[in-house]
Amino acid sequence: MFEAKLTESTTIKRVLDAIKDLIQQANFDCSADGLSLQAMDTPHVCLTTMTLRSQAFEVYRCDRPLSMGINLSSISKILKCAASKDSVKIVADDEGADCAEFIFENESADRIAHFELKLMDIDSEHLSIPEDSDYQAIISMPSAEYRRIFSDLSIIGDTITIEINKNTACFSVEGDIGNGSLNLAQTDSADEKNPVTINVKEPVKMTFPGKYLNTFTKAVPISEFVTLCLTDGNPLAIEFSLPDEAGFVRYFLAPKIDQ
Amino acid sequence: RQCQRILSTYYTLE
Repeated sequence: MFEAKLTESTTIKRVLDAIKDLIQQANFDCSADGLSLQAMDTPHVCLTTMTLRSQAFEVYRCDRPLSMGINLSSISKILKCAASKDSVKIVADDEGADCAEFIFENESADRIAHFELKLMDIDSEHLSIPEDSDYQAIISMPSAEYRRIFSDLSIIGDTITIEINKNTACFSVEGDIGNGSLNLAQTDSADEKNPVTINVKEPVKMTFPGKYLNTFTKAVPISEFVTLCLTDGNPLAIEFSLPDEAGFVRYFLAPKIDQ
Repeated sequence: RQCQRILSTYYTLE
């Protein structure tokens, strides 16, 4: 038996918004620790991972691990039927269930909606991502700043270079109409309201497709801050963490390299 | 010309 109840549907709605433009379908792996998924986009250059830890839920029960193959567009359609303050309960049989049940209940518990989502068999490749990668540069910034930088730059062109030196990050773009760049310095005072922190072991300069960096802005409502981790020649890791260590959405994006 | 390598060139498949 799998049963998980979120106090407010907002949490899962936001998480799904952050991943549904990148992946069409994925296995939601349920274990005693929580709910997680990882999936690549069609060209296999971007990996999205998501975890909702058991403590994110008001009720969480998973008697034995199960994997629910879900079409992201279908689950999003069903969750549109939940008001943001409604609670969401997901129930599935752990013995080869062919559907999962979604129950939405309003705050006064006098309106209860039931939906059944058909599950799918999905063959997915699972990549092993090292947990404690030793990154050359890590930058943390308010997620609203992330949105502004990459929504602005990706309008100019799709080739975006991130260069991080001591205390400064430079984001630049080259496009058909011209080019642009933006420098972001580490904020001075620790009590700054919207801090930017930059940790550099070695300066790094890498290029990524703006289309993806802009798509990741869909995760901005999840988190006040975002962390970008870079190592020369390796995929960029971007993390949006849910409040109270309830979980996270992470993206891993292959760099553009000279052929 | 720039290109992207697929992620399985960076990470191992489980």
